[in-house]
Amino acid sequence: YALVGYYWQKKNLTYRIVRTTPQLSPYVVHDAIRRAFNVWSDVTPLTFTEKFHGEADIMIDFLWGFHGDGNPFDGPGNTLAHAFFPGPRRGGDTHFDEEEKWTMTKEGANLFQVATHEFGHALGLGHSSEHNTIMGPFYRYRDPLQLTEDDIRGIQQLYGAPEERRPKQPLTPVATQKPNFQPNHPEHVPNTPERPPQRPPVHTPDRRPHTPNHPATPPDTCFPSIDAVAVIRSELFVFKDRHFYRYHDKGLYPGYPAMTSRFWRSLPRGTHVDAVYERYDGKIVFFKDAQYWVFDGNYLESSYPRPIRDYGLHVQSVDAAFVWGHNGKTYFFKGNRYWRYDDIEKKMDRGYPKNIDRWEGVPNNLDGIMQWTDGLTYFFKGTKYWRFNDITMRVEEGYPRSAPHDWFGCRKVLGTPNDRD
Amino acid sequence: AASILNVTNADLSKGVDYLMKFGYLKQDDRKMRTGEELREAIMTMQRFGGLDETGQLDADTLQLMQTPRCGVADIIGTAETTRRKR
Repeated sequence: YALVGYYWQKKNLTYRIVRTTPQLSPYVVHDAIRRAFNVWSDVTPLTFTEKFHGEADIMIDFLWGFHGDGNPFDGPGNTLAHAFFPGPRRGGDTHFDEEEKWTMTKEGANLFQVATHEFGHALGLGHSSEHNTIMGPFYRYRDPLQLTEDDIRGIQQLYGAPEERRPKQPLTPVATQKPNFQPNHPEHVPNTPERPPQRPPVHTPDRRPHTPNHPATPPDTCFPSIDAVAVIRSELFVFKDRHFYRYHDKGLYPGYPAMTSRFWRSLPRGTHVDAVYERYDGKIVFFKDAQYWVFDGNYLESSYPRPIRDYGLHVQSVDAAFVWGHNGKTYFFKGNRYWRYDDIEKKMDRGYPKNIDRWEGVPNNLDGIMQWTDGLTYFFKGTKYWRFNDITMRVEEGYPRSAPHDWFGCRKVLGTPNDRD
Repeated sequence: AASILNVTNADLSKGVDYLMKFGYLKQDDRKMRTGEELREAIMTMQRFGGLDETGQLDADTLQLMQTPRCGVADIIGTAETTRRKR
């Protein structure tokens, strides 16, 4: 690793995304940036807080060509991004070349992965000559992205190892944290393995091998309907009755389903949730009847639950909630109406509720809505789901399709008279 | 230098530009640069790229120079310092 001689003399840093790229939804950009900072905060005592106004320690922008810092971008290919080493004014600032093809996949330039590298510079690391490190100068898509020993030694040379603190980001199964966990306890899910669920890897959900101790009979995921769906830390979470199902890109994590109220304690026991969404700041918000709960990871924030009228929602419950990446606003659906809420300004937008028919092709009385990591919006009701095109503002052709088959790992195509056979 | 490194003048020129841009070579007068300095710069760049350190602007090395990368210099204190002086 290489240290450049500059580092931040404080541990709590702020960042601000000045502009996002139109190639990705704002939600996806904010999520990618937040996760990239998490990679470094996981191995140091540093914290990163997003600001939405004014100056921040690390100003992040998408720019092209000559952009006033003496280090012009060169168009598509070659140079993808650069960052300034820690210091006042421009120090820490991170620029992405708008003319690259930014993605969240292995095609083009993966924003999360490039950002992780650039933030290494913004924290004081130079390029490592050690091959395969995150801080190597050449872009290479990694699946999954993980810091190497060289990267960790470098950053910890500057800031030290993480202090003992309440975990903020990881979503850890409660069972792994409870030494007195009793797998045969009646509250435990019937089809969970005989061993406590193992801790899923943080931020590396997509290459976890199935454990040999996993029971041979997989859980039934052919849901006739779901209660709520959410994308949390870029993973799919499905809520059904008292349980939730957590998916990586190859299917359900071992050890799931798990009981929702055992993972997010303080939620009402033995019941379902109405809606769940991940807020812009990474907090997870649950709705049940006329109340809502805000969690930091799986820790309840103080003073919750609160009434949903805080949101300006004068209804007894909501059907679904999600953040629409198209504009970063939070939407609530109930029956044939929907509301638009500004989570940053903390106020309901004027003129709402409106009729759901503005979302052309989307049915009433939805079960759940989520924006997937592909930047597209998906609506769920019963066994069906609809993919929505944010540009044409209508459901895409070929939808609805079978949600259990396409999303939940059910091998049957539901919707036929004998579909439960 | 092109004949020593067995490359075309165009490839040499591109290579030198790249090596200067990312800090492997000082941004001073090209005519004052020795072949040995150039070879050492290429070897250092090859090390960063995980290539065999041949010191030659071979096909793999030229290909590496086309690879998408970070815009921050690899060697801090040469090109950067020179730029500041100017």
